[in-house]
Amino acid sequence: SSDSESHDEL
Amino acid sequence: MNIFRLAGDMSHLLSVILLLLKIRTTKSCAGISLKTQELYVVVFLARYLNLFTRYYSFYNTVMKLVFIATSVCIVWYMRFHKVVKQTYNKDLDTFRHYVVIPPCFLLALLVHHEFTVMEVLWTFSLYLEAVAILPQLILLQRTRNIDNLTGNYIFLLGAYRALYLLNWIYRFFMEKAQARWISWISGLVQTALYADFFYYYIKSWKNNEKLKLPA
Repeated sequence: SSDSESHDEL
Repeated sequence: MNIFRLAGDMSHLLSVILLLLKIRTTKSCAGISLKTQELYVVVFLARYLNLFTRYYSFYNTVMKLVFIATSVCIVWYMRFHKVVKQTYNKDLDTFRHYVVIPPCFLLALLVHHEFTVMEVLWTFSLYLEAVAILPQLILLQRTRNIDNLTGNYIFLLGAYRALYLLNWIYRFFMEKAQARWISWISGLVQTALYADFFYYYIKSWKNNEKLKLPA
C-alpha cells in the first residue's frame, strides 16, 4: 500500500 | 534501506548536529535563520505523527525523535538562551515564514495520496520542507561573511534531499516502487533551491576562498 511504501522514510 | 537513503539521513543528521555544536560552542547563532528552524519544527511534527501509531524500525523511531528533539532544541537556544539570543540577526531574518504555511497546507488539502489526517499532514510537511530553507538562503545573502560552520550546515542540509532523490530513483527501478510524484516533485523543488548555494559553496571550496553569495 502507499502507506508502508512511502512512509518508511524520514 | 539503500546507500543513498542512508547517506541522505546521515547528511541530514550531521547537519543538525553541526548546527547544534556551532551554537553550543560559539554561543552564537549569527547567520542562522530562526524562521527556517521554526519551519523545520513544524515539518517534523507534522511528518512524524506516525511516530506513535506505526513502528517501522528502531532506526526510524530513533531518527524521528532525534530530528524533533534537535530542531526544538535549536529553536529554544535561539529564542530563550540568554547569550545565544543576543547574537540572532533579528533585523536581517525578516522573511515572513508564516506566509508559506497556509499555501502549503491548502495545497496538501488539494493534492495528496489519500484524504486522511495523517496523509494530508504528511503531504503538508513535504511541501513545507521544500520551501523551509528560503528564510535561511535570504539571510545568507544579507550576512556578508558566512562562517564555514554555517556553510557546511547548509551544504549538508541541501545534500540530504539530493541524496533522497537518488534514493527514489533507486527504489523506483530496483524495488519497482510505484511513482511517488508528491515526494519527487517536492524533493526536486527543495534541492533546486540550493542550486546557486551549491555553486558558490563548491567554487569557494575549490578556490579555497571564503564563501560569499552575490547580494
